[in-house]
Amino acid sequence: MPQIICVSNQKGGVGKTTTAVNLAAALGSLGHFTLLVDMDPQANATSAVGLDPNNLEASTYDALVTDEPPRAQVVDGECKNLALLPASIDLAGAEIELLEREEREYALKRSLARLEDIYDYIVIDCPPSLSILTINSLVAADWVLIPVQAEYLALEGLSRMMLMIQKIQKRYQADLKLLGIVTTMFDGRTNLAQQVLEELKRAFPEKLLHTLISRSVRLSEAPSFGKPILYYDPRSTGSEQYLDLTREIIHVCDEE
Amino acid sequence: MPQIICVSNQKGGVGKTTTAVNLAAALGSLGHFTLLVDMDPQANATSAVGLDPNNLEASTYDALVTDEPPRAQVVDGECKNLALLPASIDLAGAEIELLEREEREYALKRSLARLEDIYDYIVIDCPPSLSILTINSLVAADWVLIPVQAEYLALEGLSRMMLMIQKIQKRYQADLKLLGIVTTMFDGRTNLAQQVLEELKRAFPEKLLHTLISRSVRLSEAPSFGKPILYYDPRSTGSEQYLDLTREIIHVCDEE
Ligand SMILES: Nc1ncnc2c1ncn2[C@@H]1O[C@H](COP(=O)(O)OP(=O)(O)OP(=O)(O)O)[C@@H](O)[C@H]1O
Ligand SMILES: Nc1ncnc2c1ncn2[C@@H]1O[C@H](COP(=O)(O)OP(=O)(O)OP(=O)(O)O)[C@@H](O)[C@H]1O
Ligand SMILES: [Mg+2]
Ligand SMILES: [Mg+2]
Repeated sequence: MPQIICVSNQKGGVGKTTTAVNLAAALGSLGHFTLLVDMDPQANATSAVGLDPNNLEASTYDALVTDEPPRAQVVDGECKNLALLPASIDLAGAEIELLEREEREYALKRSLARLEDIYDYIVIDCPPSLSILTINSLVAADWVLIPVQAEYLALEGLSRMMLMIQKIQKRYQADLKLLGIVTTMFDGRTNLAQQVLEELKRAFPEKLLHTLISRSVRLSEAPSFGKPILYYDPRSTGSEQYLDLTREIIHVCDEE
Repeated sequence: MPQIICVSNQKGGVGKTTTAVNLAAALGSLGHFTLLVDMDPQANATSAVGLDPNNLEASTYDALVTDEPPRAQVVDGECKNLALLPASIDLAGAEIELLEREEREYALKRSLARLEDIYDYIVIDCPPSLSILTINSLVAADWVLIPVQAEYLALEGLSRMMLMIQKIQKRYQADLKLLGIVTTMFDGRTNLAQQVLEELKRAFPEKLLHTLISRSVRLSEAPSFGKPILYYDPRSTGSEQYLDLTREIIHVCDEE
């Protein structure tokens, strides 16, 4: 059975896609067969691994609203052991369509259950909201990973995210566990970043992951080349930090 | 009649809240009586001007789902000519409640029409989505202002935003006009930012506003003090740039 990790935070622009894509790619490069699922109608994860969201054979939308098993596409080129269930623009329509269905919160969980047992890990990228697409992702997951930018506004929203996770655990998926909080776009030269980090350590001592992801322009360039950082610039800080983060995450998942 | 400006982009973390708050504050400081409307359940604009989203007498939620006129609160302290219609956490519930109503897209427009003619400008901060709350904001507005981070992923989503505006103009509000695109968090030292700026100039020559907002830590510190940049650090680059942007916006609104 694969470990299913949902990368979520309703705060926008905190590094959800960057973390989901680079975690999935690093898991693949370490020899774990990994599926990346793009649940965001923006389809940023899809284009960050080089696929065109407007030109897909099958997508997450199909997996959610039809009875066919999900059809993942192997990510070509250098990426090892990586497959993608891509997002297309009609995924935004799935929100409305799912609202009228029975057990609408379980659509993704049901769909992923139909995948043969070929993956070791499944990583889900979520939109910046607590909508039905995010609820589906949390219900389908074993773990939730929360990226947090080292900024004041991102810190504020964290308690709401925690409330949401508790609600999901009570009503839909008791086994959902918090994998951890990862600090992203960290710029150690600013007081603000240091203060936010101190606050995160104080408020979530057990759950703040040790690996920090620094702000680095190479990370924001990589998506324009359709490649995870590991394959865009293997010697960059971003690449090393996402490999470290991935090893830390494997360790947390294995401990349970 | 007030000029109603909706600040929107479904891409997360591009500076919507920072732009809405500082535009509204700058309009107030230039002598225009301004109402800031927080339509994002994250309530970032509400806390960025020093109010507590968990401790409100009235909110945007009430304005949308009850028949009472909206009750704005004057923003205390140094902010001149600024009032706020704050967001509370139950605004997320309004999404579901509005879906079952007749003419659900017009709830905010109807509500704002009940305000006496006391404001010169109304500025609306939107969530990072194309949900019913964002549609309400676009339908209620005369102008839409789109902040775009000088990053690749933010550029990708712009065409979808334009499609959404066209849809709103056709189906709900023919008078909605694109005020312009404002480049935010610009760091001129990186090639990526220069390339994205070139691309924006090429793709939207008529609509890209001249004023650039640079990346500056003072801007991201200000919300933690509950103050717009104008009152947190009046001599900062951020403060000057948002004043310049505001004058440019007043000029565009007046031209029509
Ligand atoms: N460590 C980093 N250093 C520099 N830039 C980064 C870093 N991580 C992400 N970025 C850039 O910051 C922007 C926001 O990141 P990303 O799109 O991954 O966030 P997100 O949470 O997925 O956004 P959304 O809420 O829209 O889904 C992107 O342009 C990305 O390339
Ligand atoms: N010019 C700037 N320089 C530095 N930091 C900035 C700048 N503008 C905004 N920020 C910071 O970047 C983060 C994202 O900005 P903001 O929250 O305004 O974006 P948003 O589009 O409203 O996000 P969301 O999609 O979650 O609503 C915030 O922490 C903010 O303080
Ligand atoms: Mg994303
Ligand atoms: Mg915002």
